[in-house]
Amino acid sequence: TVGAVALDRAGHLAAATSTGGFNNKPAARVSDSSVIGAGTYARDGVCAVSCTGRGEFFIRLVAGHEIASRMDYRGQSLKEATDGVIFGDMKRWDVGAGLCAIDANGNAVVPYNTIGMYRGFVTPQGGLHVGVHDD
Amino acid sequence: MAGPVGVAIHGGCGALRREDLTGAEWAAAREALRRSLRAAWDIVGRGGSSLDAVEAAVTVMEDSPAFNAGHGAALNADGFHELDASIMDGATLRAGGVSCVRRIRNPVRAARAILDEGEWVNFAGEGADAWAERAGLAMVPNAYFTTQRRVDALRTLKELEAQHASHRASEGEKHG
Repeated sequence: TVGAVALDRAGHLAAATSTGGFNNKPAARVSDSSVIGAGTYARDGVCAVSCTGRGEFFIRLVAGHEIASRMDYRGQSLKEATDGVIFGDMKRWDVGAGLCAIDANGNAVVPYNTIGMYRGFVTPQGGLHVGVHDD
Repeated sequence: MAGPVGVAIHGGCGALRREDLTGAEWAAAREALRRSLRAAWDIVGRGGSSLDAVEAAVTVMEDSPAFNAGHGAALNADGFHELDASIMDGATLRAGGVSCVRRIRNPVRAARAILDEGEWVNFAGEGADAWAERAGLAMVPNAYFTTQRRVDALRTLKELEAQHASHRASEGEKHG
C-alpha cells in the first residue's frame, strides 16, 4: 500500500491511497484503501490521512474520519489522534499498521507499529526526508 | 499571505527486515520515495493544489516495483491482481475511489477522474475498468502489475499452507 497527504498554499488538504491488497488475499476482497473515511480522508482545517496495514481494521474503526473527529471534536493534536489509532486501537487488535497524516498548519506525522514503514516527508524548510526502519 | 505547505508519504508498513532485501533494492525504494516526495513538493511549492500533489506522489509509487501498488502489487489467491485506490479533497469533501480493478495502469488516476466527474464516489470491478477506459485512462494487461518477487511470495505462502493446513499467514507473509 502507498499513500500521500498534502497541504497547499491555499490551506487545502488532500489525501490519496493505492494498494495491491496483500499476498494470497481472497479474490474480490476490498481494502480500506478505496474506502473514503477509512484508509483515505481529508477535511480542510483539520487533517488529511492515508493508512497502511490490515485494511479490515481501518474500515471497522473508520480510521481516517476517526482521527479527524478526535482532533475536531476533542481538540486532540495530530500526533495525539494518530498515535491513539496506531499505538492504541490497532495495537489493542494486535494489527500491523501505519499512516501518514498532515494538519492544517503543515505538521506531518508518519507513525507505524511494525518493524518498518517506507515513509517520507518534507520539512518546513523544504528538506526531503525518507526512511524505512528506525532511520 | 500564502500559508504553509507540507507533504508526507508512506510506501507501506510491514515486517521487512534489513536483510530481506539487497542494498540495491533498498536504494531503489528510497529513490522512489524521494521521487514521490519531489513530485508532490514541486506542485505545492509552486502554488499548485494539494489534490494534484497527492495524485502525483501516489502515481510515482504505483509505477515503482518496490511497493505494493500498481506495478509491484501483491497477487491474490487466484494468482492475479486486484487493485484499490482512493483520493479525497479536504476543501469540498469530494472523493473518488476504485476497488478490485484489474486493468487500470494507475488506479489513483481513475480515482481522481471519478472525483473530478463528481457524480459518483466509488466504482468496483470490471465496471470500474470500463469506466476508466471510457474516461481515456491508460489501460494495461493484468500481467503488467506482476513482479517475480510477488510470484515467489505467493508460491511460498501456498506451499506453507499446503504443508500445514492450520498455517495462518503471518503479517510478514501477507504484507512483506
